[in-house]
Amino acid sequence: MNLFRLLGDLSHLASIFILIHKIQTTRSCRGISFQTQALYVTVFVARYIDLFFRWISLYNFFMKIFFIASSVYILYLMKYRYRPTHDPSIDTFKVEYLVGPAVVLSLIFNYKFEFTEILWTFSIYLEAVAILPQLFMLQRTGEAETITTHYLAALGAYRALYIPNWIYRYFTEDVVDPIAIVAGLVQTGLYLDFFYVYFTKVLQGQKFELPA
Amino acid sequence: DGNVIAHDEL
Repeated sequence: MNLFRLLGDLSHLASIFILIHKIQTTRSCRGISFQTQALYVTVFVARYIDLFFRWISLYNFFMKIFFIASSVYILYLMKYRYRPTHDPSIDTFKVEYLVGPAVVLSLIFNYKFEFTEILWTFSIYLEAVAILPQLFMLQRTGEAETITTHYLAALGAYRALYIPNWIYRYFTEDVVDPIAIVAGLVQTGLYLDFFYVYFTKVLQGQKFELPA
Repeated sequence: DGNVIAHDEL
């Protein structure tokens, strides 16, 4: 564990708390892509299936439990509790275009052709692009509530912070994980446009609005 | 398993 990874994980935790807070205080999941949230459940379940056979640490254990539980809870909030506030007509990204390639890529590019190893690889590839339905929705509506942009910023910061973590691990532990690194770079890259608007508008006190 | 990455990240 190093500081970058810890800050990344805390940022990830914060993003989830921000999202739950947004849904509960506004009593609405307006502006949140159900598809992206469903993809995150898929990602966490596929990756953290190793809770059953791999012990890393108490920290790792509780974080995994938290990520699975909170992502399922968010789906519940969206699907049942605040269902009327979700508008499927603007959440129309075709998730099969993400899940399909992630399955194929994980079957080709993996460290070992084993079921749980392929599930791990699949979860890494899928996570890299899971934010796309959300960003697509943002693009479509052209605006977002400020709290939603804080959620996205914290989520983007999480993967961005993993990059210095990998550089640090390369020099201190001689560990290189090419699959995680390539996917992580792609994932962080997807946030660049968003970050630009977030820093130049939201953090200057303006509303998040995309140019028409 | 020496040649497989440890997967110790979240």
